[in-house]
Amino acid sequence: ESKSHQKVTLLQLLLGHQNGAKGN
Amino acid sequence: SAPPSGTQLDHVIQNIVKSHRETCQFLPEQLQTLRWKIFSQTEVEAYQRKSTEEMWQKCAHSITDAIQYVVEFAKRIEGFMELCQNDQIVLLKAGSLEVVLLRMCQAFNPGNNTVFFEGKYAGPELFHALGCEDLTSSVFEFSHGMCSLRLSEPELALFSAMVLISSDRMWLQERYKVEKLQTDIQLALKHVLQRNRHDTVLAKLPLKVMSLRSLCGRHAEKLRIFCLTHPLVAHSIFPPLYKELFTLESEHSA
Repeated sequence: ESKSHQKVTLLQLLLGHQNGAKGN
Repeated sequence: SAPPSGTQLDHVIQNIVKSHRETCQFLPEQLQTLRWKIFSQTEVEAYQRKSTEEMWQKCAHSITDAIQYVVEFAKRIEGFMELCQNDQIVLLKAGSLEVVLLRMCQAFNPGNNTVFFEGKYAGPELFHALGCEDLTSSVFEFSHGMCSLRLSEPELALFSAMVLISSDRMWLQERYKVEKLQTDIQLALKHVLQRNRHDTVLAKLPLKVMSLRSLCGRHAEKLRIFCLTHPLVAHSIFPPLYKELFTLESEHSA
């Protein structure tokens, strides 16, 4: 399930998650 | 777990109202002073003569700008950043446009059915070139309906937070955490509505939530059709964040 969201890099950046998804 | 105390509810209210206020793209009092700025007939016709692609591009930019403020709103809601990263993304992907549509009622003038767009107030006819008359009029009707609820700014802030922190979104991993946060926000909203002697509105909010979901579903469908009918330009005219949020993954990576 989480794989479908791993490419959402811009949203991750806006949220301040510079390193991308970690184990979620 | 135990329901929040009065003090805790007051804290939730203060935090969400402050977060909303700090992340409003346009302050309501500013918009109020701009209501006299309405597009002239000549300007409306110029928008109507634009190509479908150009008008979609303009609206996508407008939506994307507004969404960035919603992301900031979410980040400031206490508890949101404590959710796992997957759930933060799930909630924003599913709910950011809903919050934009909710916030639109602050930029809407029900007196003449116009909304603030590119510096002036525009009626639904200005968006003719989009080729989505039905969706455009539904969005305007929704704003009209929201305005008729006469929510105060704190009430709108709490309702926006409640819409964003929805525990029934698909793909949530720690649903119980989202549920707890949503319950606290719901209680805070109920508390404010009761305090303002405005609690008859409570019964009307679930219908608004359903309308928001329907409008966002229809936006997704219109976008899908636009991408199918304009395959060569669809991926070059939209802002990257808009594509990330709203286009299917296969289309996004294409």
